[in-house]
Amino acid sequence: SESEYDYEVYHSLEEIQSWMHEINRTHPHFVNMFSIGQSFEGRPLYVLQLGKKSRRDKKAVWIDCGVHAREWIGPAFCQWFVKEALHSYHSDPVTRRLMNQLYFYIMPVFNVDGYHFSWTKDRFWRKTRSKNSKFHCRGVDANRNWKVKWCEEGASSHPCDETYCGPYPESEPEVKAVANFLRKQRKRVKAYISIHAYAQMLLYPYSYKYATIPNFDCVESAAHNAVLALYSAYGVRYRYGPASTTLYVSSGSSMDWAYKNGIPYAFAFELRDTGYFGFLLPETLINPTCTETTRAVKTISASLLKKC
Amino acid sequence: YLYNNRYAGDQVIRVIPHNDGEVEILKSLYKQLEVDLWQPNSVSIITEGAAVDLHIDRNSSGIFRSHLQQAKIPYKVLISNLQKEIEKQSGSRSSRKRR
Repeated sequence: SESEYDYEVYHSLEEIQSWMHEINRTHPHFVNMFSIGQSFEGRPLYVLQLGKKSRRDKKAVWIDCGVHAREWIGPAFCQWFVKEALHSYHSDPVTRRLMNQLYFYIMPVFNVDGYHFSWTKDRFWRKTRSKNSKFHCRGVDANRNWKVKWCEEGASSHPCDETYCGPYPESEPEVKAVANFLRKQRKRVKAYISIHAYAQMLLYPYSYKYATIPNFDCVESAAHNAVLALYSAYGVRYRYGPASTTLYVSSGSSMDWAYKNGIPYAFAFELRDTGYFGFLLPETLINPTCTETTRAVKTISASLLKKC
Repeated sequence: YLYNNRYAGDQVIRVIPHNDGEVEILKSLYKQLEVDLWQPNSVSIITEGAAVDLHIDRNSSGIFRSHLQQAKIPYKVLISNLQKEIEKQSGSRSSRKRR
């Protein structure tokens, strides 16, 4: 049951989906579970709408986790965030205000096939599990499959490469489903957050050019406040800024696509760590990592409710 | 053993290339030995001064390290046995399995 669910361990895809059904059943006034499509292998792409249900249209924040299969701390964070939001609604005024005034669309596992494969066959699988008729290698890098500066620097057009961009943009049903949902909800979704791992950074557009985004001041301020909030938990310092200058210029990612499609606040988190455990972050670090990241995400969400 | 013990002896090695020459050597080794790049996530963006973390399977790690030593490129072994780390990561899971 939900009360016995252990948020401080990693869960298989099946356990996460059962947990979503249970959360949906036990919190009817705050949670609505739906599917936005199917993966290449036919698995449902579940999303939780989180927030006090209301008849009026509310602004929304989209959060996806698990774009890259081996980054297990992502799905752990998405589940943690939902649990924290529901458990602190009555005790934390900030949570209450966010849940009353916003919806959060939470996708705990974006790359459901890859995640399942990383639990069963290859722990370090990264990509989706789509097949390519001409090559024996499978999978596309779901963060290189978006229709924005597609398949240029930092992406590969070879199906066997880890950063394979796919045969064409949105070729991956998982990417297509999320893009379609965000296109439909364009008027309401004001922030896009994608959770990745292994760099301790908070990045925003652009990845693919050195230009400054039009609402730079607002996004920069939200990012700055977010990493301050994250630091306040355990003193972990995150680097933050435009991806092109903080990391390197590369082809467009989901964050760039979201921004280009009208979502004013688009971020990619790279959670812990920076190389000690890498993708094998121990379960003992799930709690602190998710606690600090929840502070950052709440700070970003709160900035949507301020005028900027 | 999780994953049929397939990661026993695999290592994660960190190299910080100091110049273009070392960057090029790393890129060619990456292609030759089919290692799994953990960071950065694309070989084309390996740059001097930035950490490169590579997962190397047990059959290639010796060759990889000897190439680095020949080229006098310093490296650090971040994870000396990946299978052990995997077992540790989901310690409770394996106990759950036993349950």
